[in-house]
Amino acid sequence: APAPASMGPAAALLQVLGLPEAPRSVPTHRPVPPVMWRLFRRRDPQEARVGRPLRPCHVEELGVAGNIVRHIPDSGLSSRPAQPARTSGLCPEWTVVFDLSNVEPTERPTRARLELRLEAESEDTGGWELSVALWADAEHPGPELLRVPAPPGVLLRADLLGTAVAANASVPCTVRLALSLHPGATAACGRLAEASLLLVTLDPRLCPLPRLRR
Amino acid sequence: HTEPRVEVGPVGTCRTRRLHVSFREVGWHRWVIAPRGFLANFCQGTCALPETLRGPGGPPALNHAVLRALMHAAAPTPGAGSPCCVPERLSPISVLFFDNSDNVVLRHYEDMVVDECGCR
Repeated sequence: APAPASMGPAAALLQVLGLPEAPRSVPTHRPVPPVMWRLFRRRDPQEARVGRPLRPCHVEELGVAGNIVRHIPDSGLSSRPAQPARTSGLCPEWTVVFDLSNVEPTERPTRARLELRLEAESEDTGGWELSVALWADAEHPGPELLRVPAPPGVLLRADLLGTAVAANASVPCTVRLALSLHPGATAACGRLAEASLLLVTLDPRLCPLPRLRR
Repeated sequence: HTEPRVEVGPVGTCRTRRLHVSFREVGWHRWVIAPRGFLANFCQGTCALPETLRGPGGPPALNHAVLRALMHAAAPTPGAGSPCCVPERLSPISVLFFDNSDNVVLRHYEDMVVDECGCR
């Protein structure tokens, strides 16, 4: 789309590239998650030449259509205490928040993978059961999305497409989830060490139409 | 980092020239994680006959370009010169970067690298 005439050349160029503004200097130099490096290297022309040709607008490693992949950290993780207050006899509950405001309205989600890692507070912890619900408010949790066994130290992955993030529609500005841990036989609790969302979207404006050779 | 530009004399036949885009030089290195740059390349050269009519292996020239080159050779007209040397085949790149919300984003961009030039 042509950029407005009032824009400077750099801003106009960035808009053509699908970036409304130049990202400022990086707020925190957080490490690049391994999955993002893997996806990037898969797309690297040097490595792509070795294997099969890559399909445009397709994320092979995740097996879905898409041309934008975002690794979105839980925006509440840094402000949350490492040992949250717990109600008597129960493990703590967490609210995780994912800021999706940078996603353009034209983008359609094709994968929304929640990634969580819980760490044990003591060595004899065998694991827990984790339930994930949409966050409604502090007193009235929303509907439960999933309930899964959660061993300590293992990266848990759950697809939220069709539940917390609607398919074939614009993504919401934020996704808020309530996590609660149900202790196993040892009754020892754990702490939430990592929470992120891997969001794959397809922006049809960036997908080329098949070209016909003359 | 481009090839040295030919300022005097014939530019040569239309073909792909090397152009390396460095994200540091354009000031994007603070938020672009990878790659640090890429070979974007560009097209430069004349599209006069017989170069406009490519042999086997090269991209086929547009009929319009051939006739325009013929017309230009036969009766040069000011303002309507020979065909233009432009990208014929391009390939994509992927860019890994931080956005303003500290998200790590991988974006796939089509048509970023000129692989082949032709006369149009």
